[in-house]
Amino acid sequence: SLRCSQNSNLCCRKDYYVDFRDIGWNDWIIKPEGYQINYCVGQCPLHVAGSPGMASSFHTAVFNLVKANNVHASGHSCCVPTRRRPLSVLYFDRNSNIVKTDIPDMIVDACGCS
Amino acid sequence: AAAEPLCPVCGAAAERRLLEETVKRQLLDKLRLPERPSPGQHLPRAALNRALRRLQEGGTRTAPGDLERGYEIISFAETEPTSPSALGLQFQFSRTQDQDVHILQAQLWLYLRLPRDLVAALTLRIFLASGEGGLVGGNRTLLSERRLRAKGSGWRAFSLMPALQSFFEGQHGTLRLELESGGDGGDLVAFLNASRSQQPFLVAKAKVREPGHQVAKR
Repeated sequence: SLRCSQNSNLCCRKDYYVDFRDIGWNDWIIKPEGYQINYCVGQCPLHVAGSPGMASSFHTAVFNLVKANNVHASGHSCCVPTRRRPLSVLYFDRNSNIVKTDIPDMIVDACGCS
Repeated sequence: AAAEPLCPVCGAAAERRLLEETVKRQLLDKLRLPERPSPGQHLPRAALNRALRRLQEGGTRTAPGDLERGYEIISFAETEPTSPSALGLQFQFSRTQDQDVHILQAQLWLYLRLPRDLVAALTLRIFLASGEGGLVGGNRTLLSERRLRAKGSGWRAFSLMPALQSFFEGQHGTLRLELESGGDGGDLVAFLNASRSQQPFLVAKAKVREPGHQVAKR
């Protein structure tokens, strides 16, 4: 999917990194040092609905539905995550035990129009 | 942002604050923590690194779409000598009631200094103490018994399965173990180095089924 840039307002992935030191959480989160809280933002006019979806056929299917049902042209679809990955965290819990776990679907890797 | 005066820097600051709050809320939700922990005891770095190395040996990765989530836990013991040949270890655990915990592995790591000229054999027994009597008066379940032959100092691992599974299925909170030495090999407390950097610790690997992930009964 697109990474956001200045010259487009289309659906894209905006990257944002939060360092745990900046929020004072590095005393209980041992690893990683920070978290990539990317998010999806931007327009999804109808002609791009369903892209870059899971497969180009998905876009074609959506676009045919739009035409067949004569959906009002000003409609929009939504800019949503289409691929995410887990975040592996090593931290102290409230009993000062050390816990390691993978949190699923925590990092947005790609965005697309629903 | 609308309330902020129209200046680029203010907008960026507002976005930053919003995202930092979102990170905090997301992490606490996903780790199922009511608020951020404040780790009490300061662990010597050497103890932390050693324990983490035990954790590296084979993990419990969570496969995508897995209904159960893998956890690995290291818990350092609070030690309480109850006699020259018996030592109490206490571990603190907390979990939310609706989590279904399945322990895959659990090992107790002890640093023992057995004198090289130790002639007689030393037997080490590990009990799970339960009931209100704590380490002395409550009832006990034998978890492990081993004759220690190798002389010299070093770390030794003792499996705590399958009894630890019953601990996690029942109550949770304080896990009490009692170590007892037998035979005329001498007193356990003298051999077990429970200094800060060689504190006994427990390594457990578990799968946790989150609530709402119950497989529909067909």
